[in-house]
Amino acid sequence: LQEKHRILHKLLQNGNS
Amino acid sequence: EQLTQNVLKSYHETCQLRAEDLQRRRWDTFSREEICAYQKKSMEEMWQRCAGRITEAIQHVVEFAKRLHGFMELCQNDQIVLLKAGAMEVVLVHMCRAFNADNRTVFFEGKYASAELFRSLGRAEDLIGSIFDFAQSLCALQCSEPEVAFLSALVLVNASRPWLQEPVKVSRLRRRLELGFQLLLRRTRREGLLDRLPPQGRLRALCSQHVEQLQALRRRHPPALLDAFPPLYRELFA
Repeated sequence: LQEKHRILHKLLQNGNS
Repeated sequence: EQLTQNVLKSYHETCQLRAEDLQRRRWDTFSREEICAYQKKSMEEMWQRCAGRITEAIQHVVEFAKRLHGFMELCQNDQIVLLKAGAMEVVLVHMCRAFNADNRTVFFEGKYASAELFRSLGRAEDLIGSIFDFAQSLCALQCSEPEVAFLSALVLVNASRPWLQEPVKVSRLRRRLELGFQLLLRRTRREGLLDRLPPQGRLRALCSQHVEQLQALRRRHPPALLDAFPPLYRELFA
């Protein structure tokens, strides 16, 4: 699922912005 | 109490538009000329614009989720499942804050817009009507900001979403949120709100309708159409 949702995954991985 | 404070803080920190600003501008509507200009846009351009605004709103929902106590402790699969299924539903709940039920207009690109402004979306007009009806029904409940904050968290943290790997963990977090919400409602003497909320299926139906309309658009246009849509929007809905 992470593979198919790279952008969402990246947003979740980034610190609070 | 701690959880309530966290939900409210997360909501205020990630709110796209402040309630006071939305209230202050609720009679700032598009002029006839501006409405005509929107109506003259091509269906493709109007879809892209709406997709852009939806994506901006969804980015705020992701930030809200990240700040919610317990959300980032869920496994990555479940974080994605909950956001993929719930982000658009949360955006629709938030829309009641940006909706003026007195003249059926919604805040869009800087001013309040009636449904007719979205005419160039073509067959998606029915969808716009359904979304406006939903916003109108939610507005009638006159939810406070803390109530909208809890409703957003509860729409998001839903243990019945398909493909969750750890539904028990999601369920536990949801239970805590429900308790916090009940305490808030008791304190503000608003317990009756729970019985008046629109059924969950209504939000789900609106989201399905949105995806169906997008699929219909894709069938009628070359695949390159979606290239101009925001990547996050494509990832979630296409």
